[in-house]
Amino acid sequence: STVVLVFEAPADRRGESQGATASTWQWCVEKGQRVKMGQALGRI
Amino acid sequence: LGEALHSSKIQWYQIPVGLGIGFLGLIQFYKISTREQERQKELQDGQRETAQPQARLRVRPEGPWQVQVMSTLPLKAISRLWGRFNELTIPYYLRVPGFRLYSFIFGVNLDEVSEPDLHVYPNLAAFFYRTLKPGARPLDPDPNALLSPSDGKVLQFGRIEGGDIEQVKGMTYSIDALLGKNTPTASTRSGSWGRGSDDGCAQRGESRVNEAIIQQEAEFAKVNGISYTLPDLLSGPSNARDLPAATDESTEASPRAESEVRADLALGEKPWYDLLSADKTTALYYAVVYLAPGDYHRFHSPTNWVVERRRHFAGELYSVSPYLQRTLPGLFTLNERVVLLGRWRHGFFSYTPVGATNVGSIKINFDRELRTNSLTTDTAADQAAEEAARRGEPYLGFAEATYAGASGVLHGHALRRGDEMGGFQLG
Repeated sequence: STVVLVFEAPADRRGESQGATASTWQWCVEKGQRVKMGQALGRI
Repeated sequence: LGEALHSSKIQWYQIPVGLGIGFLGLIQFYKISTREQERQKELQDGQRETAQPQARLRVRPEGPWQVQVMSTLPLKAISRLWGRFNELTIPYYLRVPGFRLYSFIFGVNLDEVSEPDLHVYPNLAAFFYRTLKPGARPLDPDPNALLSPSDGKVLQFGRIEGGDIEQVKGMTYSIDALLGKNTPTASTRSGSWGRGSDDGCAQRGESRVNEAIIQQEAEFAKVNGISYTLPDLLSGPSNARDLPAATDESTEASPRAESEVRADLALGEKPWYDLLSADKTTALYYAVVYLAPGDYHRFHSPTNWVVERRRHFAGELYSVSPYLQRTLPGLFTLNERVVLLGRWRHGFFSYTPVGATNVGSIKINFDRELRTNSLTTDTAADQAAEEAARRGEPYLGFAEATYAGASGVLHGHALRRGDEMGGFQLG
């Protein structure tokens, strides 16, 4: 089974690769990482 | 002859499982081929209009031979059979060793299970849908964090560029195909198929089809001070519309109305990602979390949000293992899934549990009428497809329901971060 989240969040127009500001969306996980329920996937 | 019959030794052998699966696949393949040939013949004879309306077409995915074989199998029937099998009561003294063996194989941490006495679980289905001890899953204290809804492995995440979600190994599928593009017309939501339920606040337990769904879709998200509807956010570059405010006409979901609106606003057309403004910048992101068989299979709200509607796609039930995700493009758009659409404080938010062969039943706690992996639902979907075919309309592939708020005035079902939303059950 799988869960897919699709959501809108504040983003840096310059692109994530050029550095995002504190108010933009940032992921806190990596691909393939095991997570537990309640753990942060990302934050703003 | 009589002597031969009496004196011949009869020896029984077990048929290998693979042979049995292959046999079933062959039969299914033959049936589908025959049906397809008949359909082609009807088309050639020009009898399509007079012939009986065709049922919901089964999608034949492309891929290696494993996928082709799998596509010939009656996966939903197998899944339902698997579910029934796992609901059989296990003898009392076999439960603990059985569940311990299962836990050993699939890595279940029994220390976290709320019920320490494994005898309590009568079967594997009950153990699979177990609850955890209070405090076993602390929530991230940061209120600005988006929480993982369940235990699992993060297969993929990122920013949605051009309306496509990247699957494993660079394969992509359209966000339209995953979530559904347009709201069905009222006629396609008629009957028991397409009925939605109120949330827990509906003490009467009665369901309702939101007949005024199109009208109520106004102001789904606000970007750059302009209101947009959900189809605007989810549609591709060709039909994103720049509307000063959502109106009945602008939110009409039928193709004809869309083309009319597009014609009126031809100069205002622009890709959906152009909706994101320069000053108030937002973008669409996605994350895919895979739950392995040993994981805790209930899911929780990842944030504070309001679920406004759900879309049930009665698709197939392919395995969603990472292997098949690599080999079968658009797997999530083929499988049965429940799309919950709503909003959070930053705009659009959706949550989509996708079923699989072994866990085909998706349960949503606040939706009493939702039935997934059900023969009745499949039949109803086929009927809806037939009705759409009779009317000459395309079948959108899903049934939609909306949730009324507690007061009956506010629209949607509110969820707090960490609230249990539902889960996956065996079969």
